[in-house]
Amino acid sequence: AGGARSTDSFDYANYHTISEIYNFQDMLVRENPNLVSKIVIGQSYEGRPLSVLKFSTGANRPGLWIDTGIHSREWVTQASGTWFAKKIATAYGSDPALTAILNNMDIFLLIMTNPDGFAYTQTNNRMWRKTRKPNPGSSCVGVDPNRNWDAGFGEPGASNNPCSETYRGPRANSESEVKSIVDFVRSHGNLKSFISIHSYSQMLLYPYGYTSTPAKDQAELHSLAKKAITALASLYGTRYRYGSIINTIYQASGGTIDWTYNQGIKYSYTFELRDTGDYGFLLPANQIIPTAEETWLALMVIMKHAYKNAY
Amino acid sequence: KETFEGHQVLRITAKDEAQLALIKDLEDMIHFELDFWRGVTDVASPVDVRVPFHSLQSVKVYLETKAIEYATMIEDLQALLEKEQEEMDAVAR
Repeated sequence: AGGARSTDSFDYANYHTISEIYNFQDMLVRENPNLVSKIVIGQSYEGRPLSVLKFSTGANRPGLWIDTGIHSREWVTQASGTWFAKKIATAYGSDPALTAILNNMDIFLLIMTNPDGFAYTQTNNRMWRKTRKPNPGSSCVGVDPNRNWDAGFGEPGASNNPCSETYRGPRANSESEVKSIVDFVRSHGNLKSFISIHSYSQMLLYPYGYTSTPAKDQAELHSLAKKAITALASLYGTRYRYGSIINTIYQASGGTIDWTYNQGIKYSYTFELRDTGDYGFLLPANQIIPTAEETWLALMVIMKHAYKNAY
Repeated sequence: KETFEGHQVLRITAKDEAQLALIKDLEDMIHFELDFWRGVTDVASPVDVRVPFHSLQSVKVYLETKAIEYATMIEDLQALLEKEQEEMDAVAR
């Protein structure tokens, strides 16, 4: 992968092609056969695998979910996901908190959530955000996969125009990239947290986006978010805002974590990673590791809380 | 391959709710073909928007006539993309 023969020599401080990231995943599985496996939960419109890395030390455990890259142009998220994967594999057995989590729960990590979009950003249009399925009757391609979930689908906060960056699609779950996760979440049935990672604008958000009605666990989600961003800021001082999606950004319908929360996954959060480089989606590669490191601290706060507060 | 020659990314800062509403109006001006990187939220948060070359003058005039502050966050998007690509190629080598 990018010349790397092992995940130790993989260059985490640079952006990589889709095949390099797929190779990285396979190497990590090969190097850690007793901890890491790869589950293909579906395929993208163009036939690419949706491969989830499963970190597990036992059977029938509750799970913690992390995904990166659902908006393909947010490259720092896929790059951070790669770093997280290596971190989980190396910290198991040495970091007591992570070890305790993995001795009782599984972690599922989907690095390449929108592979067609990611491939397209690398070959045709660096600024591509959506999926790549054609829209009948329109010359515009793709759906915003963060408006395609069955939570307030079609309500204000998404577009019905296929040419819009926030096009919601013809119906909820119309995108295989979304439907595959939906099917996995339902069939697993025991996910305790679901963290979807975006960039940029430095926010940690919880449901809801489609309604101003507070989530019934809002008080707990709010205080946990505060703890998480405090941990994040402890490393480099990166300041995050936090709150519900609708109160912190704007009304957004059909969003990922609104659906997961409505499925009963209490600790549903979405991140907007850092923009310290002031270049938006073109976050310089030297920002990847600092971004991943600080985000990891926040992820650990959420995962530890989900582990210690069984429900 | 889609290129972005002459596209700029503007960081727009509203000083009150009225200006925020005027910035939000930009979202509906489809002919400008704007790409909101960071959407309109509240007065405390800047709005980042990619503006194609053909709309640059109109958008800047719109902002200036409404006395809305903005700064150019990315002067030439394509130049930055090429730099990023060069870095990736160098790493691959």
